[in-house]
Amino acid sequence: KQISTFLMQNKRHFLIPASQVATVQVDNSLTHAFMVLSKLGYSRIPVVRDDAKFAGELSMPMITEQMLKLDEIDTSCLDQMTVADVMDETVNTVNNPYDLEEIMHLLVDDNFLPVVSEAQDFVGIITRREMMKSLNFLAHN
Amino acid sequence: KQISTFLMQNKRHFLIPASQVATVQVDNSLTHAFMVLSKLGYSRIPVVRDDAKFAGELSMPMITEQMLKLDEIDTSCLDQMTVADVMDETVNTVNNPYDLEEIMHLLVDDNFLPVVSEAQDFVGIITRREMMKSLNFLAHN
Ligand SMILES: Nc1ncnc2c1ncn2[C@@H]1O[C@@H]2COP(=O)(O)O[C@H]3[C@@H](O)[C@H](n4cnc5c(N)ncnc54)O[C@@H]3COP(=O)(O)O[C@H]2[C@H]1O
Ligand SMILES: Nc1ncnc2c1ncn2[C@@H]1O[C@@H]2COP(=O)(O)O[C@H]3[C@@H](O)[C@H](n4cnc5c(N)ncnc54)O[C@@H]3COP(=O)(O)O[C@H]2[C@H]1O
Repeated sequence: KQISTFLMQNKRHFLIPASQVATVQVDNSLTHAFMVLSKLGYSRIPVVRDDAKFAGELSMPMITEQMLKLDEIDTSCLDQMTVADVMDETVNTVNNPYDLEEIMHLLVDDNFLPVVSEAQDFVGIITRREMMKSLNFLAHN
Repeated sequence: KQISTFLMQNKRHFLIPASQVATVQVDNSLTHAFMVLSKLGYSRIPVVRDDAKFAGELSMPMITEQMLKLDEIDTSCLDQMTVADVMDETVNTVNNPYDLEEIMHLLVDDNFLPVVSEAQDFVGIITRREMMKSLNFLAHN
């Protein structure tokens, strides 16, 4: 209870706004998505449709799995496939970035949580790093 | 202070022992390492030498960067390169899995922490998930 109250005072620091979040589009080719993930270095990023609606998440293994169909590395299929063909559409999301109990619970199993409005607008993400920073500060004070 | 005391009581749950941690060897080919990372789905894993000494960490971007040298996907170089050629040897490690203050501080920037003895033996890892589970329990009690 004390932790929630303290964290509530710092709530404005949790949300990383959509403008600062790397994403890919549902209709991007897997070749393009592969290059984006490789150069950015993030292990998993949100996928959007029509530029601003949340659609799911994409990780590198979802793409490399397509390259290893015959147990040798073949990249030729990537041009014909899109992010929509492999993305994860079943991910947990939150629509209230201030519901810390739910957020702390979900961050046990997820590296980050997409914040999505009722109308499916992609608002931003909440990361384990932001939560750990706050909990660290709390533990020292 | 209260948090550290509480967490200390649960300390036996933090360390994931080396036997349960997926790793690659310094001399594995990048083709082999690519397949291991793709099939396991972990974004980053420890690298060991002589089977049991900690050597560094390997992530998929370290491998895919080699495939994108000419801005198109070329996998032919992977057979001739080893994990040692691309791994990250500068990672934070801890040798005391019960120094919670240091662990909480380092888990702000790292997804997991390798636990390594003075003699460089790879003992296991401490993950953000394990820390989040404990902090979640603390917040509810
Ligand atoms: N370019 C960078 N600069 C500084 N530190 C970096 C970094 N890339 C990774 N890290 C560190 O590594 C952690 C794991 O990153 P990962 O990409 O696996 O996992 C990330 C990634 O999947 C996603 N993510 C974070 N920031 C993002 C962004 N701006 N755009 C898209 N996805 C993001 O959220 C996950 C958790 O992020 P979190 O910050 O908690 O945790 C990050 C952060 O502590
Ligand atoms: N097979 C699986 N089963 C259940 N949940 C899974 C999973 N793979 C990933 N996750 C979930 O996704 C988080 C991020 O995984 P990631 O592979 O990016 O990042 C992982 C990975 O780089 C490494 N890691 C965790 N367990 C490992 C293991 N057994 N062997 C090697 N590396 C491991 O530590 C990082 C943080 O792990 P953490 O558990 O905190 O956080 C994990 C966990 O909550």
